[in-house]
Amino acid sequence: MFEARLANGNIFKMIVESIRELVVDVNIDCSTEELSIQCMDSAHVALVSMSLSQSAFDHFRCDRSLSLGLNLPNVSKIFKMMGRDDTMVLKAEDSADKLMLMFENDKSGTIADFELKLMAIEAEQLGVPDTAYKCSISMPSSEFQRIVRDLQVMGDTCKISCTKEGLKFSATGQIGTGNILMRQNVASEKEEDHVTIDMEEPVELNFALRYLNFFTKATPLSPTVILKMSPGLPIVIEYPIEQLGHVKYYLAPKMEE
Amino acid sequence: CVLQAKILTYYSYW
Repeated sequence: MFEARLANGNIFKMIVESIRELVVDVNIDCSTEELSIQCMDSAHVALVSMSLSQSAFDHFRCDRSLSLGLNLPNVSKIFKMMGRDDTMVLKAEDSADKLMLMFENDKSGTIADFELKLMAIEAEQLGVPDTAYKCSISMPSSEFQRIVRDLQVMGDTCKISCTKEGLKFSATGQIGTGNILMRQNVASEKEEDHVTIDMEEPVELNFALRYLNFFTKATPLSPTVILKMSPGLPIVIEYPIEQLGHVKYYLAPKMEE
Repeated sequence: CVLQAKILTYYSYW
């Protein structure tokens, strides 16, 4: 038996929104500790990893580990019917071929329930080693979203370089070149406005802007985004969900041929 | 020419 009740159901809706443009069918893995997702996009260029701890839930029961195979476009349609302040309840039997979803609202007294057919999805689980990255940058997620959105008008590829000068995003195309430099900034009283750059050695990597823009769909989940880079390795773009979990994206760099 | 690498190149299957 799996049963989970999330007072702020909107968190789960935002998680679905943060990955649905990258993957279509996905397994949500349920264990006694957490709900988690690991999946690649269809082009095998990016990897998404999500974790939401059982402590995020008001009630969490998972008698044995199970995978809920879901079609995200369908899940997203159902979540469109969830109110902003709704509580979400998920239920599945151990041998389940369906997932029960309930959206409850105490104020309006409404309870919506849905039964969603589950699918058997063959999962390609990748082992991501724990890596010490050469650069780690924390910045406001809204600022990152604005930069990668704006740079799309210049070209398809974004060069991200971290030097002692700061973090620079560059894009070149037919109309010319654009550079946006972020310097370390810890002046603001609000910690979420800080830009912190932790650099062991300079790193410069190229990435597809299209993917960086997909990742910013997670912006509503977190005021802060953490970027981690090492030469020749995929970038890690992490959106922490309070102290309760995260959505992490791994994107392989573009390489000069 | 800039080629998009694949994530599979970097991480191994469990």
